[in-house]
Amino acid sequence: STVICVFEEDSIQIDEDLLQNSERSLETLVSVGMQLGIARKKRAEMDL
Amino acid sequence: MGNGGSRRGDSSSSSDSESKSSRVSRLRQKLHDYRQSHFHRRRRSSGLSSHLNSLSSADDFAGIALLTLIRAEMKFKDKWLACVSLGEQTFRTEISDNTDKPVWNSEKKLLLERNGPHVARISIFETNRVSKNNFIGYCEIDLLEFLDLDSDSDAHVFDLLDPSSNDMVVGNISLSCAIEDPFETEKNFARRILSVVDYDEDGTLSFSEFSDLVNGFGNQVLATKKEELFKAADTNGDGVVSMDELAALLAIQQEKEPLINSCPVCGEILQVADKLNTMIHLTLCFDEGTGNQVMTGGFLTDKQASYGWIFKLSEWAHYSSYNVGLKSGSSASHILVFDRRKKRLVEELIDGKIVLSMRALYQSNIGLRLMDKGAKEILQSISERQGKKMNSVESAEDIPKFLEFFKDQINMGEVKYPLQHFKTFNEFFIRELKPGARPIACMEHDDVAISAADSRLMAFKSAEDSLRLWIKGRKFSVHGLLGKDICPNAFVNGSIVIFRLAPQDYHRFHLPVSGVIEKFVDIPGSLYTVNPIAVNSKYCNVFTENKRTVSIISTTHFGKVAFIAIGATMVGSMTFLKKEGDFVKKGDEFGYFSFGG
Repeated sequence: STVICVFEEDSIQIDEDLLQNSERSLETLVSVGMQLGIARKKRAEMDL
Repeated sequence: MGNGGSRRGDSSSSSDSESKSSRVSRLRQKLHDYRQSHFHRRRRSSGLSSHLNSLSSADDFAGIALLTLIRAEMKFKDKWLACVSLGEQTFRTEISDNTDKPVWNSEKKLLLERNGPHVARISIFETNRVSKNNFIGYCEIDLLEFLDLDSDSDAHVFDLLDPSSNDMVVGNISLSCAIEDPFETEKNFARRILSVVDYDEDGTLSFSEFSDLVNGFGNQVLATKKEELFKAADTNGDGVVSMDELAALLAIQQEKEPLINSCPVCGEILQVADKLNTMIHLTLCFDEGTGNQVMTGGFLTDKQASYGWIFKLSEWAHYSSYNVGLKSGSSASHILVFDRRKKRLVEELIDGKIVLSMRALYQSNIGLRLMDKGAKEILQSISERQGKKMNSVESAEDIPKFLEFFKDQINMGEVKYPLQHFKTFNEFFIRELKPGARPIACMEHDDVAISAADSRLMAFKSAEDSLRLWIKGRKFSVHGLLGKDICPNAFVNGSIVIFRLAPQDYHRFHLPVSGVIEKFVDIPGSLYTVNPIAVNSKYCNVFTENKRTVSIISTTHFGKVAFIAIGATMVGSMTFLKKEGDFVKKGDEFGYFSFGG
């Protein structure tokens, strides 16, 4: 079974390690509750 | 530190702790000294501006650790081998004699980086079968904590735990770990590369030997330039380059105009700006296959390293970074996944027969045409029958066998109810966990999204990326995934995260974000497998053809989030614990998958 989450464009900054593994076609073993990403709005505030 | 816990090494004499600073603090001091000397050297050689680079690379460096697996004490006699896994690397020892006290004395240099993996897993296998080894015990050791132990002795003893029951000790292993002085690393490196081209073994390099060395590092400098470099290196003017002169040249030249562009052992292109890590890379590469009882490397996981005769075929297997995950074609017999918590690769084996049948069905046009001619109905029927069977009282008898099969992957200690609580297999399959078993990241911050399931995850910035890198079904689209009852506009090029649950996983899914549930839409469909073999098939469109339920969650920080639960072969039943209009908090239980159609 599988769950897919689709976020609106530019709404989330997914954690870099997850993106990097996926770019290598490598799945990442995760558990419920681990951080997935941060809202882009928040990210922009932090960058400022 | 790790799970071994029972540090029984000779650490008793700690009376003069003042004089006996920890090895890590000594290492830190060495690194400090190293940085200071490097800084002054750089000021002399290339001006102040370049030293920042050096400091940054030195800051990233923790050191080379020499790990030695000395011996073990097991509870029965056998021929034993041990594997060490750290990050994406696994090494194995030789196989011991038939004994209950195997001695290996095998050592391996491992690179410890500040933010890199530092928990080593030691796995012990018995090897009395021809092609299959049995995993008997393991321990996990945080090497940075190990190095921090104050002790007169470098060797420590750790309990080996039974993979099927974390409380049971099946033996112990004695090992040591030491950090190499960065100065020593630099010196050893110069000595090692000198020996590679020092054909007459006189401990110095003539011009022709020096010239070969420069070529070996992938540097295409002109002959006149080589002469110039050689003269610069030969500071005492005796016509040859000594080890010290070579070390000095490499240190200075690598900053000005790097000599070392690629590793002569593995061919990897080296980062020009990162001299320190270049030196470490080459040191570790040159170290392969030499030294005292050095462990064999080139493996990705401990399972791979423990294979019997098969290991001979894969001993030097090399995986480029782009095919490390799913193996395609005839090699599709296992899937490698990266364990985020432990920062290392683990191997998910698929039964060979299943692989063949999945490939036949999902990776060929003919297979899919067969699927159209009735196989879909068969999959539906199998799933419904499986549902009935798994809801029967008799099915509870399968639970112990299931636990045995996945003995190192299911932790019963975190399950809410004891085993006898489950009256059917399906009840066990949808087991709940104890409160707090899954900590929620940044619980008070709704602008941080979390993982929705214990799973193997793929994440892509856009649908386009997901198609380029993972989902190969020709008909996949976000529109198709969401179905015709949901307006797809906001999601069309949004980020996609795929959580794949394996049979042994905790099968409840949780909310990744906080918000209000706007709606649920059930979409009927097939029950193809969601295994990567099918997802990676251009002929199969599992995500857009399988039975699924789409829910839309309206959030403050992420806008709308589409949450799609997709049924699969045999596990086609989805139950939701929330309803439309509910306010939900990230981490809340959202529903579960169970056996059935």
